[in-house]
Amino acid sequence: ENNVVTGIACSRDEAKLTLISVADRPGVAAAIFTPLAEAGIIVDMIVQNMSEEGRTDMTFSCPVGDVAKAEAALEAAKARGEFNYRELDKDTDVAKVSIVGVGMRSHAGVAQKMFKNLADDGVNIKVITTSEIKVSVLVDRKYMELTVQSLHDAFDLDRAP
Amino acid sequence: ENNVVTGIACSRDEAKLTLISVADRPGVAAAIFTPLAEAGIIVDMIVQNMSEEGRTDMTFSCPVGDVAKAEAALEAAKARGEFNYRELDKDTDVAKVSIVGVGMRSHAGVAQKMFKNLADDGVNIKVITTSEIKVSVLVDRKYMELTVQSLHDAFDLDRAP
Ligand SMILES: C[C@@H](O)[C@H](N)C(=O)O
Ligand SMILES: C[C@@H](O)[C@H](N)C(=O)O
Repeated sequence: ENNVVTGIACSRDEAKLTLISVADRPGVAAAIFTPLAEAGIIVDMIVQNMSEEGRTDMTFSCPVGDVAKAEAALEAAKARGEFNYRELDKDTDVAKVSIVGVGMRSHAGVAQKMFKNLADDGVNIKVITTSEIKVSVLVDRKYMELTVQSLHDAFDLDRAP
Repeated sequence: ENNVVTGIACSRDEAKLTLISVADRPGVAAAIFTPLAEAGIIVDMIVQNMSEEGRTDMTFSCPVGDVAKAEAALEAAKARGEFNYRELDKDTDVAKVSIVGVGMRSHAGVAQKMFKNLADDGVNIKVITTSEIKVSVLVDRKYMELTVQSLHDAFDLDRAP
């Protein structure tokens, strides 16, 4: 597991926005990202999980500086009836921390090690998303340095090359 | 937008498993992936969105052939009190479809175009996750070929080089 992860990435200038309780019907995701694209919001992460009773939440991240513009664009589209949501949750207190490794054939082992490391530090995971070469989590921003250092140690990344 | 997306990836041999209503406390994600790693389950996607009233869902994908082993490992860990969930939702009828592009600085525009394309084909999006170079969705497996062809057309990828 150790030599599979070759780096830790982090970023603290993103905010997390979640549209709580959107309809799980074709067209809803397109309707949500139309006003965001038109307003020129730079969206990084997009996370949606399975629905329950026909509703689900839609989360995305954008620069902290874009939050007001994103909210205005979404509220205007909602007022025009383009889609509906119960509430827009804005969290500007997040940091994204990722473990990076090209050979992560099975995420289960490296993910478990990453999550266990965060748990041992008492850090709660707000959001998780993965790609072929990364496992990324959103955590409280105050834990970013601690988490990055702790993961460096856990995956033996501190050794000088 | 068009020349930013350079390819469409797809895979139909993954299943989607969702642990519905897990506790949003440090240590829970680590506890869930421990039995999966020990059982040698090859996990590809991991998706968790923000929690509500202290509970959230944990979704992961694994090869269709690993579903029974994954379920047994999770049920055994639950029986041992290592974590709790209300229900394990198993969906073996999914396909993963991704748009790929290195310069996707802002996902909002390309994501909106992808989601609109799926909506126009009447394809419902079950799960969404992104990385720096990809937007990936899980859809009903029966729509995989249609979706891949439709996205090729939408992003002008069919032109001979
Ligand atoms: C929630 C949203 O993703 C919806 N299922 C859609 O297809 O647009
Ligand atoms: C739900 C799960 O991610 C939990 N928040 C944890 O940190 O383990």
